[in-house]
Amino acid sequence: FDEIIVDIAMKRKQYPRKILEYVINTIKTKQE
Amino acid sequence: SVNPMTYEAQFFGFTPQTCMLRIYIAFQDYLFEVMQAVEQVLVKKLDGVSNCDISPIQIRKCTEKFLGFMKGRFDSLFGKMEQLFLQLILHIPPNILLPEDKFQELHSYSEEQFQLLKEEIEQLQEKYKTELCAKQALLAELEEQSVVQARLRQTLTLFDELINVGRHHGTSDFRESLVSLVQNSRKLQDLRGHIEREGA
Amino acid sequence: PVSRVKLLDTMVDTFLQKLVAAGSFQRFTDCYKRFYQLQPDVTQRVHDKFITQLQTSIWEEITEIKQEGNMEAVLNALDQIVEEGKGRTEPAWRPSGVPEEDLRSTIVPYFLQQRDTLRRRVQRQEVENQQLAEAVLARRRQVEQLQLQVQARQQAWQALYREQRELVAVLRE
Repeated sequence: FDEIIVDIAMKRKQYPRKILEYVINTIKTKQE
Repeated sequence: SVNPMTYEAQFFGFTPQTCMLRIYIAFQDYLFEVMQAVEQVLVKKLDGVSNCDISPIQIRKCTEKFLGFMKGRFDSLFGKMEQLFLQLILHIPPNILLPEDKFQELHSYSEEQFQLLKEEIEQLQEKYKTELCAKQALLAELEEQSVVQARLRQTLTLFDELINVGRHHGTSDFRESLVSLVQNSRKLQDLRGHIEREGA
Repeated sequence: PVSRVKLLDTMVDTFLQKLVAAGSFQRFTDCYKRFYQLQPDVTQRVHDKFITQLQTSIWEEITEIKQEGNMEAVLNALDQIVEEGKGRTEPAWRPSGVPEEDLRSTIVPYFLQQRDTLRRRVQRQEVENQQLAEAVLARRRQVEQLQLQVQARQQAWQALYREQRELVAVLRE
């Protein structure tokens, strides 16, 4: 249970930033 | 009901309860280790005493009695400390937002709004493409117009040159000169006709 | 506000004081009564050592935990975050449990930025195209003018050509 909590919490912390990188790259590529 | 303290785990990288469990186990181990060391010292001291009627078993019973009491107090005190830790130290107050979530308060977008925003972006992209195509078409037409204008000007120049040629050979206005030529030739014809009649 | 690190030390200190109080010499000798009667000095020394060793071990553990997870810096950072957010009273946002939903808000600012950039570009392009269109219309007029001029000149020349033909006809006669 504890591992699941930490896993979810880490995803919540890191994934938005990672996904944001992809989103920003996509936007930039589209603009180019 | 367990409060998973996920938001705290997001900040600390571990769940506060796990942290407290780790501290509890470590402290408890120390308590046991120290008690064990105490008992060993006492037993060793007894070895040195002649016709001592205290056996190691009896020492062990004393140790268990003392440790039993200490363990009870330890758990009670640790429980209270744990509560304070979880409330005051390893706790993110409900009114506090972690930096990585600051967007959440700035832009709470519903699904519909999000879709609308994406559609608007798509439309703008199409519109931008259209405008760019229009620009290409306009530039192409300007280019074409330049060519046509050059061609037309060339034609006009040609006409001008023709006139200049005429002028160069003494006929100021080519058209006038041609008219006068026609008139003169008609006069010549009349004259010739007249002469021929006279001659006849 | 008291820093979390200080709070932590205070709580552990209080915990230890109470634990030491629970393991008082009185209680220790109650449990090891016969040994105490046999060797009171040794008992005293062993009890002192017991207390000292327990405290040292527990403080070493706390120090280790602080160093291991860089706990002090983390707790100080949390103090900072709480200090910055103390102005607000209502509950702050928390993950909804629906990743898509939570992610939306993270992405939206960049989509808004993209939208604004596109808006500006479209606007700029529209203005530029407007100017180009005017230029094209002006050029069309110029071309028409030129075409008219050329046409007029051409007709003039054709008239001339006809007259020339007449002349030739006349001269030939």
